[in-house]
Amino acid sequence: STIVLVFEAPKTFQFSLQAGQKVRVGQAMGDV
Amino acid sequence: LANAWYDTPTKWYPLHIGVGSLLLVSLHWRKRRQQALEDAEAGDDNAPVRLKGPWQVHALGILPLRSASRLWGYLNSLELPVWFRPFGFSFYAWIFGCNLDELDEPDLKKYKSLGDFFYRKLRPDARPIAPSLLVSPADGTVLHFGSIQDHRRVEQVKGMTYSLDALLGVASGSSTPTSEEIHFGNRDHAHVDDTEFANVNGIEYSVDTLLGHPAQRQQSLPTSETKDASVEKDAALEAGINMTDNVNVALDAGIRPLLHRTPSQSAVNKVKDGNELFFAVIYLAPGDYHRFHSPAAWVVEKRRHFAGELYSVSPYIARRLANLFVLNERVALLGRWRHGFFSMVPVGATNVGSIVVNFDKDLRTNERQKRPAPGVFREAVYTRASPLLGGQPLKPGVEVGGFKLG
Repeated sequence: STIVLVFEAPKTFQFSLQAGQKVRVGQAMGDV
Repeated sequence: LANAWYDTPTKWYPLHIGVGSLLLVSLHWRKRRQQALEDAEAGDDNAPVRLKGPWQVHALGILPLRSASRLWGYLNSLELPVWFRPFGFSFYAWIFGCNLDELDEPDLKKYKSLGDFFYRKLRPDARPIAPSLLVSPADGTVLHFGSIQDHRRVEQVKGMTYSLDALLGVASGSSTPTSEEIHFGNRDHAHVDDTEFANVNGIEYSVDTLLGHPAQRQQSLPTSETKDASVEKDAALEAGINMTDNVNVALDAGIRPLLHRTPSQSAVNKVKDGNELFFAVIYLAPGDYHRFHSPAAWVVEKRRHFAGELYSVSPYIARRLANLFVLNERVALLGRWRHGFFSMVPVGATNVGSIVVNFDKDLRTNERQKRPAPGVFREAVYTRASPLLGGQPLKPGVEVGGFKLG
């Protein structure tokens, strides 16, 4: 199963992730 | 000749499995080729998404994956003997790397079946929510993320994209409350002038816009119960969502804010100046915790259920099967947050075809029924959950639903 997020955000939004990284519920994914 | 015709006994032989498989692949390939030719002749860019990829993908396409998924779900719902449960689930946890220390119910004997264990709950303190604008909605692996720049196409993997509109659905009008919803809260003042327009307290909208295109929209259901307005205002403040003029006007008129919105073709209207569309894809492996949570403070206005295929969504298939997330069964939860449009799309797979949304008891996925054509979806609006916000408000980290086996 997969979850796809699509959202609008300011251009200054930055993901704090790496492709292939393991994440857990509630872990920070990005911020403006 | 007549004697040969009437007297020769018929002897049946089993077809070799290899010959049978070749025949099925050949028939499937011919059917796909015919569809591709029809699409090309029609010259339609919006033709329904078809299966594309190498031969492994087409071989996968001829398997009855939805039936297999339902059978898998049934087998895993069978109650296991109590004595077997600790060994069986411990073995499963060892194979797939589940952390049993996080379980809300640590006694493995209490989980009746593998399906029950698969949909396990975690201790409330097992997943602290980071003070960030966007947090992970699930345990899993980040497959891909980035911004959407190339004409509303989302990148599945490097160089392979799919249409954002195909993922979220394209409506022929605005959101479509049922007739019950049109008159909600102001039944005495509502009336329909003619077949073209309905007039509710001076606010006009086209009947076609209201009811949507019958070919694309099968059903629109109001869900959840109305809450107190003060609770909704608190939720709005918490979610950081501005109450727009449109919403206030609609409230004054005594009808749902959703009716007042501008009709649009796409789920995502033009983004605001200074904003961009972003996406992130998280893959949940079989051993992962399979409930999903809210990734931000937002309001879910509606859901669109696309009853598609149930291909595996493993990274191996995602790299090979084009339009994987558009072909598979999925539930698009659409709404807004403080920066504009927001959506979360749980996509089913062969082993986990059942998608649950906690605040939507009407949602039924992976059902045994004739599937609608690709791109067709069932829609429900959540205006009754909070008429003030026009949807279901969610805080970051709140459990939204989950994936069940089969």
